[in-house]
Amino acid sequence: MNIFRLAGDMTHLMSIVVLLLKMHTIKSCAGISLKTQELYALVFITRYLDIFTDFVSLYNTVMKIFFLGTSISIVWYMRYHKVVKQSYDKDHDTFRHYFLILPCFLLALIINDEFTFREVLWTFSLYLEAVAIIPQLVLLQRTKNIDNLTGNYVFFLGAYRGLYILNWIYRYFTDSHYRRKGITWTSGIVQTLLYADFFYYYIRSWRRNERLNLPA
Amino acid sequence: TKVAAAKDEL
Repeated sequence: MNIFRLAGDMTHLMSIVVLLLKMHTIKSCAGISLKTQELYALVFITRYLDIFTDFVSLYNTVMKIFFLGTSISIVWYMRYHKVVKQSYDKDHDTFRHYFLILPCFLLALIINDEFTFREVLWTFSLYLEAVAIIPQLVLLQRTKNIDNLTGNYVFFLGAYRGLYILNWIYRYFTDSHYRRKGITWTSGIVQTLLYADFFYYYIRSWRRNERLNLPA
Repeated sequence: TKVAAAKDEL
């Protein structure tokens, strides 16, 4: 494992820790999109179907369990926790997530490495992950006064994507068995580009020491 | 079992 991959995994982990911290200690999910969180839970469930059959490393298995467990519990917090669910901004989180799920599933049926149940769902999870952030970005644009934890959450998530691309580039040149298919490159890059606009405003507000506010 | 390259990532 190279440094980019490890740093990417750690920022991904950090983003989830930040989110759980917000919900568990502050008992708030203000500014967080339930749609995006449900999509991520679906991403992990469909991707890690191999968790009990294909062992890669203890690190991988532990991380998979972590991502599955946390993504499902975040959805639970937002839907059912007595206090947390009250801060959910339902009126602004209106993006229809099945508009993302259906095309991703159709694409996975058409473009995949192997037409098997697990392979199609694994490919589906890659496509869906690429676009799962969209409802969150839409909600951020509609939110006045984005709080620090929400801003940091999206920042860490974007950093994770950027670092994974560096990891792929690194592996492409150093690992002869490693050849990523064009479609996975594409979905990864699409996902990272989605954050570009957010990053611009995040860094600007940080440099000016201002509150993060996205233009409408 | 052998795991495809991209599948060793998260």
